Amino acid sequence: GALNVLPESSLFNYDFDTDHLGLLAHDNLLIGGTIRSQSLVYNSVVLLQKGRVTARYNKIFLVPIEEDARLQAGNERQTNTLRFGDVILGVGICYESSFERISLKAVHNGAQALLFLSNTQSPPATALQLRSVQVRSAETGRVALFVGMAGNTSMTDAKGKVVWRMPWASSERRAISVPLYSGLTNAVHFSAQLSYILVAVTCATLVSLLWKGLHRKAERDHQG
Amino acid sequence: PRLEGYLEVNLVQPGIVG
Repeated sequence: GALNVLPESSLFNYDFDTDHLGLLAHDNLLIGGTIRSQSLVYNSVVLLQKGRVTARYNKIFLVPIEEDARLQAGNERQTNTLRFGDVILGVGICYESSFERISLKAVHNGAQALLFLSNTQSPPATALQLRSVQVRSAETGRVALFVGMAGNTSMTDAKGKVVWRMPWASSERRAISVPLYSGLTNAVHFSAQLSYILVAVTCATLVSLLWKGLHRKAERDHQG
Repeated sequence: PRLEGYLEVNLVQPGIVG
């Protein structure tokens, strides 16, 4: 069946264990909310299938103060990919779309499309998040879905261009076919190494300038 | 990147401005 996706939602703050959470859904439902796990409360995305949680991602980059004062951050080493049947989806929650690492890690772990669930309800903030999602889409060569509470819910093509977008404050349910891609873009291939290469080039340049400077000084001292 | 297939998705936007 199709995957039903709802946003990271303030309507669904499940303050109980995931055992009970599963009872809420009998369909293929992907939804975000704050979820307790033992004594810790996370901001999570869960995949519910036939009343069971079959995949879960705990938000790694919590919003400073608002979230990190009361929630537990997900482990940075967990993967942010969820498997749905044969499909691997890369997920991020709310402003995690600002972090390049989120989409790079997902794609390195086989993500065929990206999915960002948000609960942001101000027009400028959702517009900004959508822009970040477009960048994540373009750099990874994946179609990205942005799912919001109040507006800007949208799909990009694999080059980051917004294909369609839901109007602000509209209540909509839309059936779509999401194209799935594999393979790595140059940005994904080289982004990890690029910073090391730039540091190496900078160090080599500094050493060479220092060397030349010392050499010239030695020449001048010799002439003088 | 290569196109490998499609995933059918129902997207829901609640339309709530809080």
